[in-house]
Amino acid sequence: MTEIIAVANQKGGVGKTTTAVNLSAALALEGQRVLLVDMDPQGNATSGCGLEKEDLTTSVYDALLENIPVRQAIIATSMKGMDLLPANGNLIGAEVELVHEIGREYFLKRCLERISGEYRYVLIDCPPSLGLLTVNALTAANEVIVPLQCEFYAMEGLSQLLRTLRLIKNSVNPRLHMLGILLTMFDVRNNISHQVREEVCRHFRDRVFRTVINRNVRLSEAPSFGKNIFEYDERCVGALAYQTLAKELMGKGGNG
Amino acid sequence: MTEIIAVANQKGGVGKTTTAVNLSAALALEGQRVLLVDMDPQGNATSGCGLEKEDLTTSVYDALLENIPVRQAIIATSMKGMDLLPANGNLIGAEVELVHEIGREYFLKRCLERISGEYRYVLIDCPPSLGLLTVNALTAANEVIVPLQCEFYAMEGLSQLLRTLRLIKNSVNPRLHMLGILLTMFDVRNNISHQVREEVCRHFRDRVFRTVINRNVRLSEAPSFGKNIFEYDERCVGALAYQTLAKELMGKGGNG
Ligand SMILES: Nc1ncnc2c1ncn2[C@@H]1O[C@H](COP(=O)(O)OP(=O)(O)OP(=O)(O)O)[C@@H](O)[C@H]1O
Ligand SMILES: Nc1ncnc2c1ncn2[C@@H]1O[C@H](COP(=O)(O)OP(=O)(O)OP(=O)(O)O)[C@@H](O)[C@H]1O
Ligand SMILES: [Mg+2]
Ligand SMILES: [Mg+2]
Repeated sequence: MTEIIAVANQKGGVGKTTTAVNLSAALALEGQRVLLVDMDPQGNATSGCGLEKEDLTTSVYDALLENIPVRQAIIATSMKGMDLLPANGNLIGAEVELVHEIGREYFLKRCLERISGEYRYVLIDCPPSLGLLTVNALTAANEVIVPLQCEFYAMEGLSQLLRTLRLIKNSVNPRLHMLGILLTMFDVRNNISHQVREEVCRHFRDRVFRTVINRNVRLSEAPSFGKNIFEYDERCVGALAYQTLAKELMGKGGNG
Repeated sequence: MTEIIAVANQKGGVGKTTTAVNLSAALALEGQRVLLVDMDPQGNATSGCGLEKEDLTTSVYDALLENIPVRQAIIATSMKGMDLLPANGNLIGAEVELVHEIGREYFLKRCLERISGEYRYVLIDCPPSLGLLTVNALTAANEVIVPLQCEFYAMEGLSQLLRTLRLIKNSVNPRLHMLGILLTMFDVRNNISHQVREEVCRHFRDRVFRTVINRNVRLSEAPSFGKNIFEYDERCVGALAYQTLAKELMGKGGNG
């Protein structure tokens, strides 16, 4: 059984890419077969895995528009058990090209159906918008993780995102299930962090991951070396947090 | 003469809204007449000015689609000299509705032409994408400020943004001029911040604002009280930084 998980939030800079890359790596370290899909034209998840976007001859763009079989665009990363379906700037074009297609929401779903079964987890990094690329991710996924930065502005976007998840569930993807809200960049010295945590736990109770990702400068340094946090500094606070998250996630899912 | 300035960067969470709100307030404190336009469906600039999005009966959405004259949607803020053209969730619909219109890039430009002359500065807060709302802002503007968070991932998106600015300049808005890159969330203790600053200054030389906005927790606290930084804590590092930026901006522009 393959769990396809979208990492989504239209608010920018909340830790979607950092979560998608490092949770994938942590799951691979736990012996799971993982595919990371980069659905953001910025291609941050691709460079976070150490790949140069300019060197790519194929990407998720080609697989989406069915120019090539998806397997051809998938590459192995430096992490054993973790593969990547990379993105580059071409992906911007996909949003415009897909908008006139019939069944425009299902292109990624169709793409991933061809390879599901080969991976235990597929994580999809989404761009900061609720456009067609994110809708494709939410249609292909059976679960969603919502990273939430512990800041005031980030709280504001939550109700809009939850409305979109309900719309998707009632239309193109009835099996879509929110796995949980993940608090990120939590700073123990900062009042706002504590206020956001209290408010989120009050409203969402058991739909909040117990694991909280603290602000940790090592997490923002790692991608500049093209490494995930375990390759960069496996004993730091950030690495332990994503390791704990991986264990919590595995505990939530089926044991398939 | 009205200077219309888009605050844009498709990378999320880099300080676009924080800059648009607090630079507008700083310019108003310098005695300028300022209009802040919220072009992000998240409506963060609107709540950063202390307004409840749910209470709005009209918004930039209605003015864009010409349901009402733009003056009717503009409201005064608690800051003397600073008005707001607010946004709410309806704005998500505009992106879809405009895509099939002829001259879809010019809707905001047409809207602002009716009121230009009444303001010395118009600042437009953009969403974290290069979709039609941002394209409308870049078509209506004569200048662009690009906030850049001092982090690795934020650097990656810069070349894509500059390509888009060139495309806009060569097509729908020949007078578009980049005022400068604004370094935000600079943390003196963090190596990455210094590396990003060196690299940006080397590549962009005089197209980087001398003013740097340091990371300052007061800037992230202010919006939770519905206040700009000058109403919340006028002596803090964040307030002084945006005051300095306003003076630098006024020095760059014509004395019109
Ligand atoms: N826990 C953390 N501690 C410190 N820095 C972090 C943490 N998580 C993420 N960052 C840094 O914060 C910035 C924003 O994170 P990231 O790019 O992962 O967010 P995002 O939601 O993917 O952004 P976008 O909306 O642009 O896709 C990055 O520079 C990243 O390195
Ligand atoms: N200089 C700063 N110091 C500390 N916190 C800051 C600073 N500038 C912005 N912030 C905080 O960082 C977060 C991101 O900033 P902001 O929302 O302004 O970015 P944005 O680019 O508008 O995001 P989006 O891409 O979602 O529109 C906010 O919670 C804000 O309060
Ligand atoms: Mg990202
Ligand atoms: Mg914003």
